[in-house]
Amino acid sequence: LRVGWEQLLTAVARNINEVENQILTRDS
Amino acid sequence: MPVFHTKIIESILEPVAQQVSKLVILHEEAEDGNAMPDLAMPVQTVKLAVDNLVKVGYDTINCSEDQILKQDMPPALNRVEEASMLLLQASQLLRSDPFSAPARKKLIEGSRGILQGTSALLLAFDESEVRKIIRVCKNVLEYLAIVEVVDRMEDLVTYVKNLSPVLTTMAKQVDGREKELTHQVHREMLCQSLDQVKNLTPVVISGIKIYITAKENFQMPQQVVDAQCNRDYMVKKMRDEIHEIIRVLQLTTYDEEEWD
Repeated sequence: LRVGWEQLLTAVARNINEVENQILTRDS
Repeated sequence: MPVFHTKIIESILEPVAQQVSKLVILHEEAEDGNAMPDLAMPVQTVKLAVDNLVKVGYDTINCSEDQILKQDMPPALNRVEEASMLLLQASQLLRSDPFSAPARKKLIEGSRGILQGTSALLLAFDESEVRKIIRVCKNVLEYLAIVEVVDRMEDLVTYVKNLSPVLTTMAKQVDGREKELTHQVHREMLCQSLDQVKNLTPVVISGIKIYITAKENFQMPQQVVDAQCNRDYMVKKMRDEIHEIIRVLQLTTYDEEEWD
């Protein structure tokens, strides 16, 4: 479970960055 | 498990969606209470990412001319921000009590909230992209609507010259969209209609040409009427296919059998 939460939060942060990239790409 | 209708949305959300589902199950199985790790660092990383996303999101809202996008984005951004606060509260609770049950609950709610918020954001953007393609389709429809005023050969030359780039843009954008969809049936429907439009283009132009020739050569009135009917019929067929493209572009439901 320990590794699970850290992995999830890392994935969540990556996911947010990818969404941000999508917005920037489509916006340009 | 949610099903995402475009490849890009699927590639971004699917891994997180899977992990959230897995962790919810793990969490439920771990109700006996194992100590939770200190999650301050990863939560801080998420918060920074969320702060950036919210900033970029509001910049986009301010610059966009798409009223629906401007309306759809703020609730999604709020959802992500609130979820980030839940994660922060969870990590603070865990610092004082690594066994805290409310902290676990907030972690799950926060992770889910971020997934839902980012999903809503991506969908809002995707819908905005679809609206852009539909605008191009409607542009073609507008050109087709003025076919009745094309009654001289020089008009036809101008007409074709103006119609061609709009048709090419539409074909390119619909083709790109088709490749991006995960739903096979919708992809095939778009492909079929686009092929029809491509096949009908020379037929429509030829129909206009025949009508102009009949008119200019003072052929029998019935021949002119027939040529006009044929032209209108071909134009209608093309318009119907473009309306079908517009309809399919807006579909997001899924063929249950296929996904099962």
